[in-house]
Amino acid sequence: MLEARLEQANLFKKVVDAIKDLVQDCNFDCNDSGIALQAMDNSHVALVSMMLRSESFAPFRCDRNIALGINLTSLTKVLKCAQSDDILTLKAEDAPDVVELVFESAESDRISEYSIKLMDIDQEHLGIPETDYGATISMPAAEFQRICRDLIALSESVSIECSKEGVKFACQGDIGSGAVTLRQHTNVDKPEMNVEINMSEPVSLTFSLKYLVNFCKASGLSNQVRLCLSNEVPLLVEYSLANNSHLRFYLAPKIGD
Amino acid sequence: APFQRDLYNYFIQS
Repeated sequence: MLEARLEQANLFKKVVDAIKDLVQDCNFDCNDSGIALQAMDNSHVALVSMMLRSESFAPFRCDRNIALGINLTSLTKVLKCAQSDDILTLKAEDAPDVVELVFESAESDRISEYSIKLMDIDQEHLGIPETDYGATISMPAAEFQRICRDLIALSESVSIECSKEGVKFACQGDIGSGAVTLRQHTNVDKPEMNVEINMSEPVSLTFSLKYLVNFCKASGLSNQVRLCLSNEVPLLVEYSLANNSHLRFYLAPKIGD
Repeated sequence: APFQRDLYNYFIQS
């Protein structure tokens, strides 16, 4: 059986909120290492990969591998019933028909119990190769969100160019063009504002802003976001969570014709 | 317009 207690229901709410517009029906794969999810959007352009390690829960118990096939619209409806400071416990039997969600108020004696009917989802698990990226950029998540939201007003795609000058986000649209360049930057007082650029080779790739704006819904999960780029390879956008957990998005680059 | 590669092929092949 599965029993996973999360001190902050809000964390799970934010994760589901960040991915629900990209993917609809997902398997939450539970085993003794934690709860993982991997799902591709319908157009096969973006992939979501989430790992909530068992250390993120207290307690965490999962005796066997259990795949919880859940519709994220249904999950969102139930998670709306949790207050943000509630404690969330996920429960399921070994061959479950339903997943149970229990919300406990830390301050009052209220206990709310919900269940969601599970679905059979036939999902192929894709191997994500270890990649030595040509450029890795860590920057404030809010800054990345702002750049994507600003540029989408002008164009549907953005080029991300990383060189020794820094990283340049540039777009061209019908009304004109826009570009934002960031250089490496260390803020001693506010390390969450740091911009760190590690580059082994110059990289230039073009991506759909619609997807990037969508990934940025995860900005509330982490102060910093990490962008990993190599020419001709999907972009990795990573939000690190506590206890070595993470939410990662992969996006196929646009290719010129 | 530029097209986008199918991630399915990328991850399956690699």
